[in-house]
Amino acid sequence: MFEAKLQQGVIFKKIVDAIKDLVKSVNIDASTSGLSMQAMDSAHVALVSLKLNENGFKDYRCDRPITLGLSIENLSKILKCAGNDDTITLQTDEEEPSSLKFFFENQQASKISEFSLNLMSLDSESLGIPDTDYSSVIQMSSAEFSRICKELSSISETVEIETSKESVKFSVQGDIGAGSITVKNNQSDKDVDRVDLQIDQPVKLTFALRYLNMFNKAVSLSSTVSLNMSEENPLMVEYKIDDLGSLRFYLAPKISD
Amino acid sequence: LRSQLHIENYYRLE
Repeated sequence: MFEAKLQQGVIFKKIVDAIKDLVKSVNIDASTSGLSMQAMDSAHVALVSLKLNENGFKDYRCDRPITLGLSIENLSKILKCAGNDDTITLQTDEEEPSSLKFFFENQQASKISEFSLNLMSLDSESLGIPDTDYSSVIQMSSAEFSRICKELSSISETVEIETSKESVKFSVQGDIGAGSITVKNNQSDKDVDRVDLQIDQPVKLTFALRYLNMFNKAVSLSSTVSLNMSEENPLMVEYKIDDLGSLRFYLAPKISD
Repeated sequence: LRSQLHIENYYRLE
């Protein structure tokens, strides 16, 4: 028996919205400790990793580990039928399920919707990501990071991110010209202005803005985002989801030919 | 010119 009930179903809707442009189908692994998912985009440039802890669910039960292979597009179609204030319950009682049941219930418990989503058998292409001590970690407003990426993507396809002890600089160079946005360390009380820089070693890395813009679809999951970088390593962009877990995106850098 | 690397260049398949 597997059953997971989310009090704030809207979080699940937002997670699926955030990844649906990046990945088409995923294996969700359910275990006693919670749900996890890892998937690469079709070009194998980026990777998304989701971890939801059992403690963050209103009810959670998973008697034995199961893998749920599903189409994100089809999942998204079903989740459109859930209201933003609804609870969402995922359920299956089969050992090797061919479908996953969904229950959506509104706050007054006056409306209950029930759906079943056909599951797929997908090759598992899980990558081992070691725990990494990143040499530059930036925590800032997710909305502000999203804005910077969006603005710069009209000038260039790539952005160079350069950190120093005091600031992080986002630079672009395109056909029409060049520019940069520098964000300084700022210990403001307001989330929107706050910028935390933990720089052990400065880094200078270049990334495709198209992917960063896709990651930023997760902006509504968390008011802050953390950018984790080490020289010659993928960027890890993390959105923490309150008590529930985290959504991480990894992006391979671009290198000079 | 810059080349886009693949994520598998960094993390191994499990």
